[in-house]
Amino acid sequence: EEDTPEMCGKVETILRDWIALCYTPMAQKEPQQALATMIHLMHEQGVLATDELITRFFRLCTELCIDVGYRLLKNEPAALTTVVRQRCYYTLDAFVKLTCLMVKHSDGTQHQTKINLLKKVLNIVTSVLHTDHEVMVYGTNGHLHPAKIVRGDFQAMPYHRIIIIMFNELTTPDSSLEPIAWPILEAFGQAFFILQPRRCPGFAYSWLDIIGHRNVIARLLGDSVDPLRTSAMYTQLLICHLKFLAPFLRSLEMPKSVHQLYKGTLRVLLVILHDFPELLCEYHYVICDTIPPNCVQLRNLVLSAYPRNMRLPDPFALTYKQVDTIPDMATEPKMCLNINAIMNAELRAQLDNYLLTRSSVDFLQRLPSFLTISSLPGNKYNTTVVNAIVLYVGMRAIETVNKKGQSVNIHTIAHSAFMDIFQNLTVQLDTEGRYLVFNAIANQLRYPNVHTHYFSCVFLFLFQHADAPQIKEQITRILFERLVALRPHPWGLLITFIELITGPQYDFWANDFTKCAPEIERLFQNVANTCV
Amino acid sequence: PLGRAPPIEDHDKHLNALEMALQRIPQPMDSERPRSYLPKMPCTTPAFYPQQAPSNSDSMEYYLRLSPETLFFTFYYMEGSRAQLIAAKALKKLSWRFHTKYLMWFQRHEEPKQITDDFEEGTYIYFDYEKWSQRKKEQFRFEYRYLE
Amino acid sequence: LGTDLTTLGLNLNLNDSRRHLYTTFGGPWADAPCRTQDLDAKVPEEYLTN
Repeated sequence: EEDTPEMCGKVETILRDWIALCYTPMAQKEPQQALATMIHLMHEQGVLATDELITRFFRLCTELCIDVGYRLLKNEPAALTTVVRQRCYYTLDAFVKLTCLMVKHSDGTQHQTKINLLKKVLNIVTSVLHTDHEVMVYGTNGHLHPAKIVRGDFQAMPYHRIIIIMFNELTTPDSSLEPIAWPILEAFGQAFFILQPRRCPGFAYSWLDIIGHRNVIARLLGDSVDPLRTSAMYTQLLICHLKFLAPFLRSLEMPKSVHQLYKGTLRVLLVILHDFPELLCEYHYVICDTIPPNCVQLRNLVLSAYPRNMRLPDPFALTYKQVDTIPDMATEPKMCLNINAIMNAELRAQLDNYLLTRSSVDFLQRLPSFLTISSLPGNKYNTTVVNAIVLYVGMRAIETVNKKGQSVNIHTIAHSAFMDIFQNLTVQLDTEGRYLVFNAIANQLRYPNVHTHYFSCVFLFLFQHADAPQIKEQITRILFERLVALRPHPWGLLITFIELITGPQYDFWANDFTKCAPEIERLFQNVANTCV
Repeated sequence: PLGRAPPIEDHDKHLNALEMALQRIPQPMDSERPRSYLPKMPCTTPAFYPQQAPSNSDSMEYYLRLSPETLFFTFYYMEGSRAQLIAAKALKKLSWRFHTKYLMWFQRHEEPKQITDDFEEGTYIYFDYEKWSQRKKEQFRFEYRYLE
Repeated sequence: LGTDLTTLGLNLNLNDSRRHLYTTFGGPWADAPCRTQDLDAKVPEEYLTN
């Protein structure tokens, strides 16, 4: 139903009265009393009579606040930006204050009422934003009331301000909200998810600003009320962001706008790597599944993470024999992943059958078809399926070695159904497919753990037993491009490459590709000098 | 080695939206509490001015090297911030005490002439934030109920 | 070859690696950490003199 002029007038009056009240010293010292005054007024005006009216009230408030923002920001000359923005904040902060007080003090100790109100408001803010975004950015005008002013370009700031100030207000430690601390975070998490860059690209910078805000990081990762759930939520949001960025990075489209967003992403990930490396350790698989194969440094950043209580042995001071004996190299890494759910049931069943019986040669021949999605160069294979097969086979291989009472090394992993899979894919696939398989293997070269150990041995084994020089070259390329990129570098990558170039059994330097061009030869020597 | 990937369906739409949004990238103040008494006014300074705070400026040791007047400025004009907290701690280390009624910092100029359970009396230096200067007050009674 | 991550304005001081970066993180668009005066803190009510 259309908003009646009467309703619009009531809401505007209430909001004006609140703005006049909420900045007074009395209201700042006794906010509950100020709220009581407003609740009385709102009851008198009948805006709280039904759920529908409450929804309408908050929606009209939101739209009024956004309108104020648009009017003020519309013609701002650069010199007055600070003053203009502060004038916007005056109205926006008042609205947020009213909302937060209503959430905090609604219905006594009925926590569900508080959460329902918060969800309602966030729903309203996100849908107003979305509609505004559709109109302002894309020019569609599905539902906007014709009487609304024509605003011009989309202004993210009012929404950004409402969301972050509301988040700060409702997640500050407060005894009245402590019982619903997690539902509050969950509600905001839902709102962030709805506003993700793929849905509202015009809001992308504000969105990353929110996700990367120190208070958001603090509440979800730092002093979290429910670390398991909040870290999963935060990872999901990171993945949403990477999914937006990925196509630009993959297609090498880096205008200033994308470059700025990428740089901001690096900053946020660097903070996570420094302060919460366990998050990147535990979710590395799903995160790397989102990162395009050509984003070497971004991926290295994720894979370089290691648990804070771990001391990494110096990769330059170890022999591979010593690497084999590091106790951590036998430890299963903690992964927040259901290994049985990463590929479809049919493929898994066939894979399991082969790994158990090692009898169906036909399966090995058909395996590439499970990975192929098109004939378009650069896009022939389903990277997610490739990554899944590699990890699944590797984890099953490790299980089998352990069940025999053995430890992982280059001898125990050889000549098995598991190695058949890797060797077969290596030989059967074309360059593009092989690149993806090797990428998937290299994605497991991380901090000392049994996955790092296993997949390091896989690489060394494949290199040593490769019939064709292009296979050795591609293995080298995969490792090398990750090493030649600027820091950080995962520990497992370093020890694997060092072994490859120093182990006499690999005869690395005899390969022509190490001398294919003077620049390449120099580059190899530089990396080798650093490594050895 | 994979070459460029073909653009996705909404690629141009997303890129155009991003390009427009770049003109209005968020400002740090958008997620900060506003300061009505001394609004922040970003100014461009010459490149040879330090562009970042010194790396140890978040420490008590740094604040203890600042003059009392700088500490008073921090206390009164950076309200509700970590800087105000550290400045207050630094002032206390320098034997200043906050009077919660007058909202001013006091320091004994000499040993009090009288000390009871409820107050001490004598000559004090205090920082008058209205006149923005240190002043001396003789025969001042500092009631302990107003001691922060 | 990527970006030199030490030039992104984060204080990656290895000597102080136990301190969390996020507590002073200025956000994805900031070239420097937050200054002490930009960080909110819970202060005694009497300190709110303004």
